[in-house]
Amino acid sequence: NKEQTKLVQYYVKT
Amino acid sequence: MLEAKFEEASLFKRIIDGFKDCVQLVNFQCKEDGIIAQAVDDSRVLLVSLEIGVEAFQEYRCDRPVTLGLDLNSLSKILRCGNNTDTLTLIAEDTPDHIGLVFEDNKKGRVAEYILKLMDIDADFLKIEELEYETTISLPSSEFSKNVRDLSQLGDSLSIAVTKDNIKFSTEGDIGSGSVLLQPFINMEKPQESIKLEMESPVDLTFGAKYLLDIVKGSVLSETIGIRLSSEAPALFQFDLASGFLQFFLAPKFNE
Repeated sequence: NKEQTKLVQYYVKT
Repeated sequence: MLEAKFEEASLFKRIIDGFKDCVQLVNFQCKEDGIIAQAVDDSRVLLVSLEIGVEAFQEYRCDRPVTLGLDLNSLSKILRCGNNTDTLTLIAEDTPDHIGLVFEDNKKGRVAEYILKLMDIDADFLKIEELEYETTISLPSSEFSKNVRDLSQLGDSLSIAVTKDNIKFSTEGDIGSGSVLLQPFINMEKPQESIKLEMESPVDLTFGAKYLLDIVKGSVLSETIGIRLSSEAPALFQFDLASGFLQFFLAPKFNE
């Protein structure tokens, strides 16, 4: 089974 | 003061229809050079980024930057009141608590005015670095929509695998599995029907089907979709406007 990643793992909040 | 006039209300309707089902509260940032908006869906997996350039408007004036916090459900109610061929003018003061929407049918002399209250939306703005993508493909948005809609009936995950020769969409679910293989080709007479593929290294990524079903709604904006994939980053799905774009950044699924 594959796990859904989240955007915050890739992008920085500004 | 913002005054942004679309030659046809249908353009703004299609833009909003293209992403209103995945995000509800969105800050539209209006500046001298056009309007941008960014929003992340509640599950923090899908990011929508919109840019409407000045050339998309018949007339555009924005004296100083202004942020319009819009509830897209409410906005859609008002947009449904206008006819597609009406002109649509968005009007806002410099520090607005509402926005005016004016639909005009010049042939009939019919003018319809609506006021929409603005929301104070506390949303993070995510910084998206310019990424090096390993693969760029472009295909008719109708072809992409069909594959996503067909395959998502079978499974809740959908894989996109690209090699130098082809693009493969596939899924597996409880009732069975399915795949669609596409090969690049150029249609000289109808370039928008071409399938283009540029690849540095093969990629094979898996995405949640429910997010792809949201993304295909952007197909109302463009006959083609551009998809950029990298094994290290969210995928970028892009629909180009005559001036501007609607982008979706989608985080992939990985093996645990």
